[in-house]
Amino acid sequence: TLTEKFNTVIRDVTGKGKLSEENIQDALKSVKMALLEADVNYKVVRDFLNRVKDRSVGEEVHRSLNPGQQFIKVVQQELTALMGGTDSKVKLASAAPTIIMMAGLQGSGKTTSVAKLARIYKNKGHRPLMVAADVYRPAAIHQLQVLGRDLGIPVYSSESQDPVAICSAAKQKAVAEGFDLVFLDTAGRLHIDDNLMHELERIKADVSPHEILFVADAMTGQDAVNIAQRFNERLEITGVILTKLDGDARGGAALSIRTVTEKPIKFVGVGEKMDQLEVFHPDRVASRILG
Amino acid sequence: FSSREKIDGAVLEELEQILIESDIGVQHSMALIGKLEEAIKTRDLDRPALIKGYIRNEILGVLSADGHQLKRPASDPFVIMVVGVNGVGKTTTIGKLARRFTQAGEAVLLAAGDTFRAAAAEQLEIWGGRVGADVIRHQSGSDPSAVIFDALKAAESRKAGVVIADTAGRLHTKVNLMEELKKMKRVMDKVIPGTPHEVLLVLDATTGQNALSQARIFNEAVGVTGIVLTKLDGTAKGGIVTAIVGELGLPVKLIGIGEGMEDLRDFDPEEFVRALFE
Ligand SMILES: Nc1nc2c(ncn2[C@@H]2O[C@H](COP(=O)(O)OP(=O)(O)OP(=O)(O)O)[C@@H](O)[C@H]2O)c(=O)[nH]1
Ligand SMILES: Nc1nc2c(ncn2[C@@H]2O[C@H](COP(=O)(O)OP(=O)(O)OP(=O)(O)O)[C@@H](O)[C@H]2O)c(=O)[nH]1
Ligand SMILES: [Mg+2]
Ligand SMILES: [Mg+2]
Repeated sequence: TLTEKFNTVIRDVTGKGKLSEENIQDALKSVKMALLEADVNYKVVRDFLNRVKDRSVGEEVHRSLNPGQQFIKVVQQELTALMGGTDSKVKLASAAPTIIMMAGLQGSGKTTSVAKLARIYKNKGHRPLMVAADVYRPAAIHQLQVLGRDLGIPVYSSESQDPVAICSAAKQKAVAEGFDLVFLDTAGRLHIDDNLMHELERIKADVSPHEILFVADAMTGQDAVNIAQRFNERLEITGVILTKLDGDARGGAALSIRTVTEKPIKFVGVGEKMDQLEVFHPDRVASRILG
Repeated sequence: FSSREKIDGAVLEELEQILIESDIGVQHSMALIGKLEEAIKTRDLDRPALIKGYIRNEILGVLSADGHQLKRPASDPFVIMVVGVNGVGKTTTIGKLARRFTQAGEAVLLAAGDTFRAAAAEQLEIWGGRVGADVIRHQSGSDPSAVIFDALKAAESRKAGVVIADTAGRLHTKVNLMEELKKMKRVMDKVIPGTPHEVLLVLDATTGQNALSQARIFNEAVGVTGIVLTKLDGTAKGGIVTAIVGELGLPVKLIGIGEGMEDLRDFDPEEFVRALFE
């Protein structure tokens, strides 16, 4: 584990007045390995290491008798700071309804997360409406309807083949019938599919969502940076939901996505059941990434 | 690579970045670079341009190992079980694969073995309708092994050529779900000895090094006979299959390159390696 590797570093570094560049070299290499093995993006790792190095070199260690431990603290602090705070609240609009749009790649967990999130707000006393705007995937609308029926949350769907029209009509229904939260479930799409990315832009332009949540799979590899960047560039996402954290993926994608978008990770999916969506804890995910 | 005069640390670091960014994985990238460093010492690898060729050949050598084709038994039905973690593209792949057989005039039966996820059976039924395959399904929440049992019985009585069993997505770390998968496989073998003839593990090309754990654990549980790598129409390279083939000997048989019924291809190692370095 990284802790074991750091303990070797501690032995080598203890007793020296300041952390010198040479001392840090091996320690940085262990951090690099840990982060890359956690699927953090290569360039994100390089930038992170430079930051840690700048902070550690010459850091006063004679006050603390344990320079190695000080180095570990620097790494953990930098990582946790990068992961962001617990800003997990969905921004409720001053005038209802609050519109929350989910977006992301195919299979990332959008439909499941829409239902989980709507359930949280229903339990807080809100009146959510879920919108089945995925007209492409076979039985996608049916999937959301089943979840809505199980949770006792209404689902809006229509015969329309135009997701923009569906979202627009859903907003009108919400206003007319007093729903205060509208969750838009959109079809999975590639960040490089210009037509489908433009479709999301058109939905955004039409209904002006208050939150645009990028839903990403925690086991995503190096491409997480590229994917998140594209979604953010085109939509200006307001937050991220990281799914399938109940597996054993280290979740380095979280650091990559956070670094490139600078948007908060608001929730994490920790299972397939409807009660398995939690608030994001940066320190927990940070130590998971470090291994 | 630039046309530098010799192979130095900078060139190797550049190579390390290319390998890791293609999701080949840290361990495997280090191993490849280690081999390269040996080759540099003992062979005539003195120019950076030759490095790329060396690495490409190493990877191609691993990926070109035998066994890319689906192994079909002498007598029908040919039974294929499709497994993998959540959302990777199992159900969609089954639709595409079924079409290959129905287009060749075969009778194909699809078993809706995902009895857990909302609208899973309905999703498979729509695919069945699209490609001309019958679907055997039970109510949501029923025992998936019972669906498999019925599907194989139906295949025998209807003299179906191919049976493809869909299963619910499950994380490999969930012991009880992996046990359920083992049970489904035992049920198949009971009804028709020797089945399933193929156990295809579906992996998402955007997945990082966790794909190696997935492959390892699914293989230990049910014996994977082939890999389907989906979503290669995205920008992820899926390099982790190099480690999977190299370490576990599991052949990549098919790739998914889109959401339509025609978006399935046989795995082509040459094409794959070329795309890795693009
Ligand atoms: N284990 C686990 N599975 C999850 C989680 N979130 C979603 N899933 C599963 O992941 C699979 C895909 O979920 P969906 O909600 O259909 O994903 P999607 O993004 O809507 O997919 P598309 O609409 O096709 O793009 C399903 O099997 C879900 O049950 C999670 O946090 N943990
Ligand atoms: N772009 C692209 N999308 C794909 C590919 N294969 C599947 N998909 C999409 O990925 C999403 C998930 O596909 P499914 O077939 O439902 O995946 P699954 O593994 O059966 O999911 P679960 O049963 O929930 O575990 C759907 O939106 C599919 O259209 C592919 O090769 N390329
Ligand atoms: Mg969906
Ligand atoms: Mg499925």
